Amino acid sequence: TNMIKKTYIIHMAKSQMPNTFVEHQHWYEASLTSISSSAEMLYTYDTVIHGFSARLSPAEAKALEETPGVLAVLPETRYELH
Amino acid sequence: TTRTPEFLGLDKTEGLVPASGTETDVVVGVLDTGVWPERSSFNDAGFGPVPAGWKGACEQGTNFSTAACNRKLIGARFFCKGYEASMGPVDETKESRSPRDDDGHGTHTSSTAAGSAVPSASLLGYAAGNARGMAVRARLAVYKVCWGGGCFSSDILAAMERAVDDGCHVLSLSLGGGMSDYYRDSVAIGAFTAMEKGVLVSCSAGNAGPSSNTLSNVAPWITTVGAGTLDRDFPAYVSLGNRKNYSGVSLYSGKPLPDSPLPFVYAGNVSNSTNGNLCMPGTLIPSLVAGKLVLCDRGINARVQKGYVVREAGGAGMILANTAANGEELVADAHLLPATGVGEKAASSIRSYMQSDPNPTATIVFSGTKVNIQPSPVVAAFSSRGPNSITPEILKPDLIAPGVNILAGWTGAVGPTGLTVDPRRVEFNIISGTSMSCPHVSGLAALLKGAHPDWSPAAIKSALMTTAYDVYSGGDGILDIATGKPASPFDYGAGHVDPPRALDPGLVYDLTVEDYLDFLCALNYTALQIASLSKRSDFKCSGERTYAVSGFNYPSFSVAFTTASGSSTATTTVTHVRTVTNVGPVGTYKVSVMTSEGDGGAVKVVVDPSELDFKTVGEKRSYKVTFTAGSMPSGSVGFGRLEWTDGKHVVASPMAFTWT
Repeated sequence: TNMIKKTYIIHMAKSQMPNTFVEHQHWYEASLTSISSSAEMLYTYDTVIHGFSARLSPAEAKALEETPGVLAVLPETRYELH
Repeated sequence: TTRTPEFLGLDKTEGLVPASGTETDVVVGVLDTGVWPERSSFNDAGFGPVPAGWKGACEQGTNFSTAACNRKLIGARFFCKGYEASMGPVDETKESRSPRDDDGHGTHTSSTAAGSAVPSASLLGYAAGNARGMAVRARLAVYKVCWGGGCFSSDILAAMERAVDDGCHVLSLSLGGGMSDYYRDSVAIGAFTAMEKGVLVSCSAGNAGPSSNTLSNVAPWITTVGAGTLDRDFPAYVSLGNRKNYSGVSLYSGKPLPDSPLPFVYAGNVSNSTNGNLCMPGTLIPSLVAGKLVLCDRGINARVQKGYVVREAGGAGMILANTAANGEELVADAHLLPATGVGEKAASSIRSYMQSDPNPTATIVFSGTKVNIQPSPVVAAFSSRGPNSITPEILKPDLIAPGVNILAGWTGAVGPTGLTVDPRRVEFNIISGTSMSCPHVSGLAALLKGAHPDWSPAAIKSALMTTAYDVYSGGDGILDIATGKPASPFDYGAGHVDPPRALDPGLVYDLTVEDYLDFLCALNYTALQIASLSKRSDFKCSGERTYAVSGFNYPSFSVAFTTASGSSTATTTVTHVRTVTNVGPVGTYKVSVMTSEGDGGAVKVVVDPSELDFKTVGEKRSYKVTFTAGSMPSGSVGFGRLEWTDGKHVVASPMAFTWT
């Protein structure tokens, strides 16, 4: 169960981006690869949130939560038409 | 849509909306199942060039080329990375990996919000008339985020991001995902930034009514829309062998039933299944059904599928019986066989007849489209209800709009029932849901944005809410079809939308981003939670200030009294503060307060000052409302209405009281 990947939405504190990065997307990618070499990024967001969505195992999600600059790691939810 | 423009008085708004220019530069973004761009509702005749600031695109994909867009439909994008990551690749034999709408829902909602005028529209002859969207001159951009397996939050966030960046002014989302705190809800999160950038976000309240505490999309920066009926009906009467007739509704159009009554059976008695009464696939015994009318109970499977099941078993027609869950609410369907839906009371009488007569017979008489049905509107039974379970101090839904039996544009991929076995193709379809009421309000918001380009999303929402009505012209309160009794602000919020009055509200309750941040502080959100929601990672609630939701400048009042334990005489006082901005002529407004009989009458409401004098446009005035209530049993509720009037404008706010 701990290996099954799900989509998570990761909120980042953009103001905490290290000076070594110029583009925030590169920082997001580096944050993701720091916890997994196989994690797949779906979208990066810059207008409605600062962050990205990615496929992660629960263990990877937990590890990402501990990564500097990460505000929240929220599991994806499914919405339905009304 | 047909009929709703007249029902909403849009024909009276012509003089209130600037004749040239502005509205055509308003863009409504619809996040839904995509669009069928060839429909006449997306005709761009009479439209000028695409607004200069528009950054949207018409994305190419399966059965969809960039040429599908025009000066009306100025953007079409699709978002499926999240869907495909969870569900596997989009099955292109069933749905288009493109903005094309293979479902119908998105074409319906987008044409309702801002479709072009189409003469002589109808569904198989029903609801005939000139169809138009609410903001007929606004532009449309569609963002396909919903697929066969649902709508995923990573895609919704991506679409909201693009819609805001593209330059949409209004976003319409007829979808929901249960109840969660705002900082966990992607629609609420996306809507926060949209609001910050001046984009109004209108969302459906949900179809989980008539139970209480069933609302979706309750963030205060979202406009939450419930559903009501129109003054239109599609009667189809059940005529029994005992010569008694019962009213039902139907959109059946086809070969009529024979003149003579047919044998009539209850599905539960002609089935080999324990749930045969529901007419689920494969549960009816053909030899017992052939050539007969079949009574099926509503529930579990789709209403139109029940008709198909009866037809496949050889039945001649179907009567669809509401149960207690639906009460007297009648939802019309374009059934594949002669069929009508009847309310719970009629269903009960019909069942009694079937049990008492050894050889029951019946027929169905279809009567087409009737208008001027009164009373209307009534709150739809399915419309989700308050109180607001996330923030009880914010009254939701905000308002209601037409959402029952709404005619609007439809996909060419499926028939009006949506069943794969339905070979019919129609340009318009009639469907129901808060999905249908939401784009009405989205379009009306675009209308207001066009007339008042400088108004904030909060000001537009305020105008829509404070001018909504909660009584019929005779003075009786709007009814709830679920109970047959007067509805409450937990059902309709501020009331039913009234566009001519919303264009000229007199006063508005405005809100800034800072006000919303203060609201989050009042909810005791942590810095991390506020940062996730607002992108402000350096924002901190001040330790020097006292934050209170009662000071949040919302256009309605929701007051929660806490009864002191062990004391039956204790009184509780709650004070709210509001600030109104004059957007009309100079003048003096006087206040009046009405509280409902019963529990609402137990609340003393004092407004200070009781008069507000405005000498200039844009002037702001604050007032204080003190609510004092005696002890009431926990669970008690009461209601009221606070109105400011200058003799011409009436600026009304609903009040809801709860005791815990």
